[in-house]
Amino acid sequence: SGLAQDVPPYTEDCRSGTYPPSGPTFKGNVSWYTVNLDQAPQERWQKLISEKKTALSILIQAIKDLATSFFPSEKIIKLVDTKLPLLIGTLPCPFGEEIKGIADASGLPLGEVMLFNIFYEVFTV
Amino acid sequence: CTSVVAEDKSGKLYHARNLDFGLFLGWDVKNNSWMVTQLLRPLVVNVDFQRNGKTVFVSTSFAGYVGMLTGMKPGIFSLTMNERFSIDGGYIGVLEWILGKRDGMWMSFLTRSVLENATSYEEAKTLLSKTKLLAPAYFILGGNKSEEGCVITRSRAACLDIWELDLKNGTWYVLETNYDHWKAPLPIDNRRDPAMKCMRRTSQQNISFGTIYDMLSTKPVLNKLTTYTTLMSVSDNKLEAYLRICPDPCMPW
Repeated sequence: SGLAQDVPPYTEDCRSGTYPPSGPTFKGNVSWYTVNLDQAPQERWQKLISEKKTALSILIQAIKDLATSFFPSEKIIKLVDTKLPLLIGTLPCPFGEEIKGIADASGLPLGEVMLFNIFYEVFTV
Repeated sequence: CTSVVAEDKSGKLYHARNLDFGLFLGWDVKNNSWMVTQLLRPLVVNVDFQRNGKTVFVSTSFAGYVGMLTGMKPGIFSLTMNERFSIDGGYIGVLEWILGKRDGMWMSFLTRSVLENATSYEEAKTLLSKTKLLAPAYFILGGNKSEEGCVITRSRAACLDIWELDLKNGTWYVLETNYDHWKAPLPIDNRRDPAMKCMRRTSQQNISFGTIYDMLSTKPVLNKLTTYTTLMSVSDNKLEAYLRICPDPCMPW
């Protein structure tokens, strides 16, 4: 059994009638995009990224700010920007090429896009 | 995260998930929410991956992220991944990769590869349970036939357990959060029991997109880390995804 979660209002009785989604816990629908796997890996994400590059750069800037608050010298950011791109060729095909294409389309540094893509492995500690 | 595969009385399979991410990655005081979670929401997209003009698989993903955490191969299988925390975590795998030991697979690249290339539930199960990984993970896999549903618990090197649907013994759903199903969850992060309580209360005969969405909307299954909810039905070729938010009062995880 839980501790904090056994205490209302952090827990609640099973909800009903929430579908179709609406109300305060529904933030919106998710848009559909098509990725054509017949295209070269570097080109596949261009259309999607052209629409989402502002949101992507805001997220990556926030992660950089967070890292800088822990390591104020900015050495960690320099390491990501200069050393991570050296590993791009070691990623299995087609992922390295797709990440390069996303970095090109978004105008973000390759190392920072690569970090976003390996976030899971880094944060399972 | 919370993922579930459930079978209704007619043998139809449903697969759904809440994706929770961003714990300890900055707190936005103004909006009373996790900063990264909030910034991830505008990046959530549904993607239809096509070859020769035909759908190969569909997924709910983040723009800029080429791996997959949630996806479905229409008519064949559905797949979600939940984070598994371990001392022998992914950072060791990343260090090994940097040092040149590259026999493991990046987790989200494996899920993408399975969605793209596997042609059956069994093939997907084999690939997800046997491929060496850089990080531990839970893979939640659903198929299109009765009892095709399982939770695969993975360490980096081995498959620790496969927990499968078993109707004869009353297991009509499998539900995974972020803890090994044979162990108790962390007392301050018990989403499993509230979720299972709602599943039992719903009962097998009433399971549907609507009742599963109800369960995933119940606090603390829905919490401040919840970014999106995806509902999938392989046999109906349906994937629906919704952005989520948990207004106060709400558990931070």
